[in-house]
Formats: sequence, C-alpha cells, structure tokens
Amino acid sequence: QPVAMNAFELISMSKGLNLGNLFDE
Amino acid sequence: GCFECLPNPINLRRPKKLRCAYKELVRLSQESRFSVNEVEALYELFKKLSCSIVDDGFIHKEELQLALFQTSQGENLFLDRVFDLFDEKRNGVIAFEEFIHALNVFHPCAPMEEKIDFVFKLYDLRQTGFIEREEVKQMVIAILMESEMKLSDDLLEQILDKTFADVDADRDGRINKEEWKDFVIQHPSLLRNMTLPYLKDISTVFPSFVFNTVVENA
Repeated sequence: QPVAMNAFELISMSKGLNLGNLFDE
Repeated sequence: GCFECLPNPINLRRPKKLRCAYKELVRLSQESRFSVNEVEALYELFKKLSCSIVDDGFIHKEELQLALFQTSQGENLFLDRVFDLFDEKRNGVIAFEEFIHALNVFHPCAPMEEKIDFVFKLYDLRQTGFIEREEVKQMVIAILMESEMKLSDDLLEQILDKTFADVDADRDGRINKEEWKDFVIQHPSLLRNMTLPYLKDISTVFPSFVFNTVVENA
C-alpha cells in the first residue's frame, strides 16, 4: 500500500540515485 | 582507451595529457579512502564515462544520464541533483578530481555521517538547510514519473502527511538536519544507495588499470 510508505522510501528507489549502474560493463 | 581517440577539432576542452600524472594520483589518494591503484582503476571508469558522448576529459550530465539510464534524453530530478553535488566547482561538468571526491562518500568505509549529509544536501533541492514539504512533493512526483506510476493527489498528500509525521519531530513543517539524521539512523535502508560495494575493491572491477598503471603495488 503506497500510503503506508514514507516518501523517502519511495524516493530512494530512483534509478538516478543508484550509482551502482555506473559500474556495469 | 578513449583518450587516445583521434583529435576532435570541435573539442575545445580536450586535456593535453592523456594520462593522469603520478603526483595527481597520489594527491587524490591522500584526499580520499582510495589507494593509488584504486584511483587509477577509477580513472579507467572516468575515462569510459567521460568519452561516451563528448570526448573532452569531463563527465557531462548527458554522459552520467547515459550511464545510469541507458539514454541521454529526458529530464530526471535526481540525476540533476546527483550531478550538481558531484560538480563541486559548479561549472557544468565533472572533472576527475570531483569524481573521486564524490565517490569517496559512497565508499563502504565512509562514515555514516558523511552519507547522511550527502543525502540531506541531495534532497534539500533549494539548498535552504531544510527539506521542505514542497521539495518532498516534487521528489515524489519525480519518482512516480520515473517509474511510470500514478497516484491520486489525495494519496500523495497522505504520503506527505505520514512522512512529516515520521520525520518532522518539532512539527515546524520542514525537516532539519538533526531530524533527518535521527530518522535515517532508525531507517538505515534509506542510505542503501549511498554505499557502492564495488568501491571496496575497485581495481578488480576495472582490472584494465594494470595496463595503464604508473605505479607498481602502491
């Protein structure tokens, strides 16, 4: 249920914040 | 490697040196949690990223976007914020030195405090020293767009109400650094993007640095 979520939990799922992708070959 | 590409006449910012000087590698190692060899390995990554669209020795926003989203088109609020925080000199491009400084915060050994500060700055869109409700709303709308999800305005406001009930301890309608810190310590999963396990042993992720190394067993 989205309403049970804290906004920051949602925000932290952004691809733009996942720098691990920089290391993909 | 990309730095050995043929000269590009429209490329005005092309650095004269094709390789990072030893002194520079040592300095960056001293300023960070990376060994000299690890800085060299990160230079391999930097070269790859910085020549993907414009081969000028700097990472442009479109190049960061291409690496993260596999497309250089479109707008993404989070990408903009990450780019701005990497771009210490605020000149619109990321130099190698800035790349090392920022990745240093993502090191598994970096203190939690540094990671908490970095995310606070990231989310403080207007850089007022507070994360405001409007900013959180803007970021939720951005993540919904990014993931192609839809929420009613009513649900969105409920999420914001819950968020501020959870985080804004003094109930002044904005989140200060202390409130953020207290909340994140209780919910460390919010920092999961802030640690890149690859950085623990970056020289095995980019072993090609061995061919370009200027220092043996540093």
